[in-house]
Amino acid sequence: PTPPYLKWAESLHSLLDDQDGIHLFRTFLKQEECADMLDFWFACSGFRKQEANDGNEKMLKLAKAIYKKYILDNNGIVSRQIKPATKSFIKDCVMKLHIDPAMFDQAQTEIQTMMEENTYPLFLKSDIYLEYT
Amino acid sequence: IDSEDDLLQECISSAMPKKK
Repeated sequence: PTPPYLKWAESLHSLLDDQDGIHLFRTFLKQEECADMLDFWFACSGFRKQEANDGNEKMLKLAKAIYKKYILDNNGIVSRQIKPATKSFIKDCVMKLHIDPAMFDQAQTEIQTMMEENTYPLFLKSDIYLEYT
Repeated sequence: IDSEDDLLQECISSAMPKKK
């Protein structure tokens, strides 16, 4: 069978589908001071998954927490990678209490594209990954 | 603030793949 670390090189999704892969990628991102991008990506996925079993109040609290931590501060690594229009859309949703499971989807896609084009290829060439393999 | 962070952390963990 293919060892997991070779699968990680196939696509960002194969990497993010493996606990050890996530751990190593996060260590790399931490070095580059952009681990927040990965946390945000997972927070968006988690937010979308919560809809079925959780009440509106919890969703609102969570949406506010994600907004405050990653988007509100324009100097934050995540905020800097998200388009202004996407940010104002999320801000509007939070302010008007329009909480929707898909409200972070566009922002997540933008961060994902950034990782696919930038940090993920760098990770595959990094000492951290090469030493692991 | 703590509970907000906990909520966020719980949300992030819920999206991670389970140990194989």
